Amino acid sequence: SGVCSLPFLKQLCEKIQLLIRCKLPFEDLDGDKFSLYPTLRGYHWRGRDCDDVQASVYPGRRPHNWDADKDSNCNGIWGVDPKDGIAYEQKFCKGTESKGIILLGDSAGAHFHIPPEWVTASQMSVKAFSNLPEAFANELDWPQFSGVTGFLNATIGGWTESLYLYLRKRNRCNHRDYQNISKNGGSSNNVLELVKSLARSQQFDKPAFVIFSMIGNDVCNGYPDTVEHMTRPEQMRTNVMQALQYLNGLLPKGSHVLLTGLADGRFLWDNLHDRFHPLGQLNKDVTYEHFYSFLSCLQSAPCVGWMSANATLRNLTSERALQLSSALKELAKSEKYANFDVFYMDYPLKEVAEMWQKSGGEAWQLIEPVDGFHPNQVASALGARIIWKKILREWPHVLGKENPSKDEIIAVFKDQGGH
Amino acid sequence: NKQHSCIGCVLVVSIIEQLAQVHNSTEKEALERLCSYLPAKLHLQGACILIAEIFGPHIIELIEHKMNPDVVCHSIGLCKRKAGQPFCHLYPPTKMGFNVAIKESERMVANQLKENVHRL
Repeated sequence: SGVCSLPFLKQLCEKIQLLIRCKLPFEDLDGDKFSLYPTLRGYHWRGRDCDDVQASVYPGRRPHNWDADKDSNCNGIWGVDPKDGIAYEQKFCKGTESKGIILLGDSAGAHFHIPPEWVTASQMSVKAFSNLPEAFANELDWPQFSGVTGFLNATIGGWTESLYLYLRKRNRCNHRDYQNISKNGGSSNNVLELVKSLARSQQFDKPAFVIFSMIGNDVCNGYPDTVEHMTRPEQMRTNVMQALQYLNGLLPKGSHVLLTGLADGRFLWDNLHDRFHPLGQLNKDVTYEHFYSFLSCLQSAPCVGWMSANATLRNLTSERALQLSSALKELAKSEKYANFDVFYMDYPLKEVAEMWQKSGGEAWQLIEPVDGFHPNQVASALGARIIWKKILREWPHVLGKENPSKDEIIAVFKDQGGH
Repeated sequence: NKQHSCIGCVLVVSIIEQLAQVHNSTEKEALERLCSYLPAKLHLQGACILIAEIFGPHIIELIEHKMNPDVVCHSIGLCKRKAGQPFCHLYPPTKMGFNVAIKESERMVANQLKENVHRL
């Protein structure tokens, strides 16, 4: 606050504070909420803008004049086929039910990750810290590798597999149409604020597939009397209904919303408590039980309920999480909206663990090693695969048809301008 | 906030201690090594060097006297015990116990350091 009171920094500080609060890109000349810059809520978070001067050009827009002259929706498909004079966008994308994918999520959705080599003496080097500025500028999140909107090859172990990449593979007209509207600490209590940074126009844009995935913060907090601060089922219902009402006024007709339930965080203690934390690996002196207890003592634990040695408290936390998931399930069944349909599915943590164990892995390898709390890169990737298969099996219309011109698009437009 | 200062301190002191152990070096060299790893971008390396100038000598002295990171961070005031609350600690208690270890450490570090911490 001292620095920001200096006259020449005041404006800049105000802009940064506003953008951090609003979860909008720092660099966005035309104000269309899409950016040419990767971090600071840029294209690591939502599809890269292909013209940051014209506010009418951005990913997800319905093409203007079939993009005969320019790529108005940044999907890399534009121009006219000289053989028949038909615009490529018309030829390849018309009637293919192309759509964008949008995540309303928490730190798990944004893919919170602290590289273990930052805290492990034997692995430290200049190279290990080379990604530190980028990670800071992304709030220690890595949405570019995440399970819903990931699009870059993972550089933090594991691999990238995401619903966006699946959707893009199904229909290349969806290229760059993703938004990761997530934040660390995201929950049903602050989703209404968060959803306001979502960029979609009923008038000009394509429909979207929105995933509401807040997997823990409604039962997770750092208070010693943690249960008292958990969201109650009726409050959850009210919060999510308000967000859905808002979405109904924002999303184009033909959109879809998927609500996912909360995770069962007993997985954390069960699989980690007696293992060594990266800080304790050298001298075998700090286990996750110690680490959890230290954070809880400081009232800085992200989740006292599940990061606790008290089995009764862990069970109570899971019980509340189950009640909140049931509220979402009920809501998906009972509520109808004009511009989208609503579905519910459980957060597939159990299925992820089973899939990983079948391939020879162990459950603890699915948890972020430094914070001992979040799903890691492997869990995110496997989660995406499981969710994709479930949607394909149960609600295939949500994903749109497979584009028959897929190979032709690749042949003509190659990587479609990349990401 | 205060809690995050405490977590950050315990983390950094642990790393200095372990870097010295892994590279069989002094704690001073370990601290210099840690700063050298950080990128110059966003003044991260500069900030590390500045913090090392302020806290380094005291942290090194305490580590050399076999004080663990919890004790070091309580001694230099970055971790604080609230009245009626237990000491928050990451590492198992030392043989002499936290109270004695912290009192002894506090004697070792000059009052000037606390002023520096407060000012920072």
